[in-house]
Amino acid sequence: LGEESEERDDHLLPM
Amino acid sequence: GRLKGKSGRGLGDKATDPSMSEQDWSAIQNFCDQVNTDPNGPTHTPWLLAHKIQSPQEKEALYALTVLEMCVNHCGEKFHSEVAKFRFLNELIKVLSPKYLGSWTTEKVKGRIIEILYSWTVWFPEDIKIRDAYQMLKKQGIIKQDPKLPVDKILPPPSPWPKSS
Repeated sequence: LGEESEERDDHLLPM
Repeated sequence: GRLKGKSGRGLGDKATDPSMSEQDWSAIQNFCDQVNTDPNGPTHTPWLLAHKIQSPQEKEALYALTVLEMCVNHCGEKFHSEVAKFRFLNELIKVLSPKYLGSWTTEKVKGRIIEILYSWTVWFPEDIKIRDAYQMLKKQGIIKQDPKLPVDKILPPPSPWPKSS
């Protein structure tokens, strides 16, 4: 479950 | 915790020491060995390297980029998966993008990062985030064209260890 939320929060920086 | 050699000095510092005129391959090899031994190595090391890659000292940044490449090739799946997340890739993007650190990063460092990112899109096509980050950098004009990979990068990883001069 921890891993899933980590995935959800993993976003590309606006460039 | 910091990865330390017998001298107590951080192995990461030794492998990226800008006062060295050439890359110290045995220091890098020691560093990779330590990353593989330390249970926290694969999760902490990418951040240690990101910090050095963002160094205002060009040489330190360049050495750290080489260490990063070698670690991706030699430190296993866990290290690789940390580096393949946006969380880490963003640290490289910051060095390239004028929105963040790009305005005061040398072309040499930027060129190396682009080369490394591109080579990862070639060798790890399953890493969608690496591909997405690279494509976005191109779309934004931060990467103008795909770099030509040097001859020693044409072989897929794991790359052989260069001999220390």
